[in-house]
Amino acid sequence: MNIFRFAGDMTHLISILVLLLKIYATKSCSGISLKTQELYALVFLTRYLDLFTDFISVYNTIMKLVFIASSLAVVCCMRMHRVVRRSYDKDLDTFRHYFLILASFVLALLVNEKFTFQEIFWAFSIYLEALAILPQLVLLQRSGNVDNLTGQYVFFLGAYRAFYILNWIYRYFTEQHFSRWIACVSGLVQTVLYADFFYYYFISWKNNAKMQLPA
Amino acid sequence: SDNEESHDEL
Repeated sequence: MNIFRFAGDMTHLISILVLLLKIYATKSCSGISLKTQELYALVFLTRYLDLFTDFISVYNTIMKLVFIASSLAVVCCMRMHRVVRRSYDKDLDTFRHYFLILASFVLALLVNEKFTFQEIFWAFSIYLEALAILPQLVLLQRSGNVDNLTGQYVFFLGAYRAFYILNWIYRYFTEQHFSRWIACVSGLVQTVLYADFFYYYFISWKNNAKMQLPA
Repeated sequence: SDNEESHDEL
């Protein structure tokens, strides 16, 4: 464990807490893409298949449980909660995310570390995570204005993978046999996808203005 | 790339 990875995990945790705060505090999920939340639940469920077979550390196990539980909680809340679900931007959240699932699965069958059930689903979860934010970014683009908590949610979500890139660089230079090309390349793509969002987020922060994405 | 036995990252 290194400081970059720990910072990344904590930033990821913060992003989830900000999302839960937004939904419970405002009793609204406007501006949040249910499709992105469903993709994230799928990412965690397929990545942590080794939850009960490979024990890495208490920290690792607890964080896996937190990520799985929180992502499922958000999806259930957005689908079931009678107040929250009314504020879901159903007609704006129309990204065809099934294509992202299909593309990630096909790529995982072709590019993986080992052609085993667990490794294919691990690679699938890595590729899907890189693409999972797309419905959310499209939704924000369409809705134009980004409320503070949603903006902070997406910002922390993007920042966490940027910390992981620093973690991979650090591990590459400090560990002999470190080669996580699948995670590195996918994490790079993931962070780049946030680039334009980061740009407009920074502009709005600098001008101390409400964040506007060009329609 | 050599196969990691298990993925220690989240």
